[in-house]
Amino acid sequence: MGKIYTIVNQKGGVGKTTTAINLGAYLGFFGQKLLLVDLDPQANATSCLGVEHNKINSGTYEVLIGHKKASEVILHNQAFKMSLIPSSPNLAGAEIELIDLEERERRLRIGLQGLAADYDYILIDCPPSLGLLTLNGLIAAMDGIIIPVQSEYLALEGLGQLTKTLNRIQGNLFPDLSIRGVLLTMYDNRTNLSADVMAEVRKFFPHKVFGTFIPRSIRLAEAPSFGMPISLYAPASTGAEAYKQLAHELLINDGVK
Amino acid sequence: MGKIYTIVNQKGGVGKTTTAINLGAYLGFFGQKLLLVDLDPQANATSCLGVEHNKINSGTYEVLIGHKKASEVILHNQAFKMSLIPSSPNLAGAEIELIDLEERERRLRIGLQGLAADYDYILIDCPPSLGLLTLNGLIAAMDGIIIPVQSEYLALEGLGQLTKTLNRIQGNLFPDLSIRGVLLTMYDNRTNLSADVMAEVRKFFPHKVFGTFIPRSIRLAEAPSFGMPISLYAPASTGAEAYKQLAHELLINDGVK
Ligand SMILES: Nc1ncnc2c1ncn2[C@@H]1O[C@H](COP(=O)(O)OP(=O)(O)OP(=O)(O)O)[C@@H](O)[C@H]1O
Ligand SMILES: Nc1ncnc2c1ncn2[C@@H]1O[C@H](COP(=O)(O)OP(=O)(O)OP(=O)(O)O)[C@@H](O)[C@H]1O
Ligand SMILES: [Mg+2]
Ligand SMILES: [Mg+2]
Repeated sequence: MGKIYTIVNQKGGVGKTTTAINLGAYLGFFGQKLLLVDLDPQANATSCLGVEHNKINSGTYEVLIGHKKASEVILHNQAFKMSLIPSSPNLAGAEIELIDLEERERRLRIGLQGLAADYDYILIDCPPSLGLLTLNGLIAAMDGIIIPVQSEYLALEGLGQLTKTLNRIQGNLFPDLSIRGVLLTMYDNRTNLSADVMAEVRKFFPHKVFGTFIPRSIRLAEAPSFGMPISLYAPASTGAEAYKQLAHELLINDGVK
Repeated sequence: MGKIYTIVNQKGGVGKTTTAINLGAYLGFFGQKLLLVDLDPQANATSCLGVEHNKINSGTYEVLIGHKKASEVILHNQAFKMSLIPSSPNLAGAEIELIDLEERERRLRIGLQGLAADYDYILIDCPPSLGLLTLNGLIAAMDGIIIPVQSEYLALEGLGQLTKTLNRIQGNLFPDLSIRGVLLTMYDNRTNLSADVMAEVRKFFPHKVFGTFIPRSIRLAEAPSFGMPISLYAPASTGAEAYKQLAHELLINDGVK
């Protein structure tokens, strides 16, 4: 059975989408069958893979609402060795529409059931909030969550709120919800700030912080404008090397490599 | 009457809080009486001013729900020449609680009525979403909104969704809603990416982009950990100069200077 990891942090701009795309791409690079689920109405993961989200007829929204099966909306990209359940603008309305539906926080989990047999890894990219969309992402995280933390002070502030939310979910909706790992992103070794934040994060999440951290690398910010992952856009960059190393670390610890 | 500007962009991590704090600080520096409203459950603006949001008894949440008057929850800081309506953790629950309340999208606008007579400027910091909290921020923006746009590709993607939301609001809830200005942030002149994004943003928002743009400056990311605005933490830094220039540009165009 394939592993399902959800990438989550309600703090904005910490590298959730960048991690989903590029960790995903290197899992594909190492021969893993990979599915990405774009759960963010901004549809950044969808556009990072060169897909025009305004032209999407069906995707994550239709799966959540129950109009389509997940297998009916998956897009495949051979060049990137990745498959995608795309986001679309109507996903923005899903938060409100989900409120009145049965099993409103389990819709994604139910929608992805069965797919884990077809893929080695499923990564879910979340919006920067703790609403019903992110809640669906958390309940679907069968093998745990990956928390990107920007190596800056303000990113520390939100970790308390995130762990409170996780504890609440573990208390009733999903007792087995676990943290697969915490990833430090946009690490800048020219300042003490990043090193200080890393030390704080390691204290806050003992034994959970990935050995690999992602340096600030302009190539990672450029790749989305070319609609491709870093593994194809700039494979020799420090950003690419770091995500490759992260994929390697994940595969080793998952017992796959 | 003082001016009320709301700082908004659903894209995460684009510099909304950094702009609210530091534009605010320099408006105070230029002798303007300034009030900051923290409408984000993350309470980043509150902690940037050295206030422990876990110790806050009443703030924005109480004003929205109607338990307190705005004047009863304002904190004053002489050293920073700023006043603040702080956020607190219970604000996270407000999105759901507001749904069933009367005038649910006008609660902040109503709560701030009368305060515009006591302040020269009121700046409202929003969370990275387009839910009921941000909607309250938009309806309260009596003199317009300020849109920070990170000088990176993914930040462009969200502008379409933001303008669609603005058009919808102008269509019914708040016909006079206007864009006061678009601010380019984290501009990095070592790459073409920032220049390309700036050109796109000027095309997208003709005549609306501030002449001043904010460079990427590590001092801006360090200041929050000291609980003070850049004007006190590192007044000679490029980040401080830029926000000082922005305050100056705003005051000139508002006819105050
Ligand atoms: N390691 C890095 N080095 C340089 N730039 C990066 C890095 N990681 C991400 N970025 C850039 O920083 C910005 C924010 O990253 P990204 O959009 O992935 O964050 P996010 O958490 O998904 O944001 P949101 O909260 O809006 O969903 C983007 O412009 C991205 O290209
Ligand atoms: N010009 C700049 N140069 C360097 N760092 C910056 C700059 N502006 C903001 N930052 C840093 O970038 C991060 C994101 O900024 P900030 O938190 O202000 O964005 P935001 O839009 O308010 O985020 P959110 O969407 O989570 O509310 C913070 O760590 C901040 O300190
Ligand atoms: Mg994202
Ligand atoms: Mg903010």
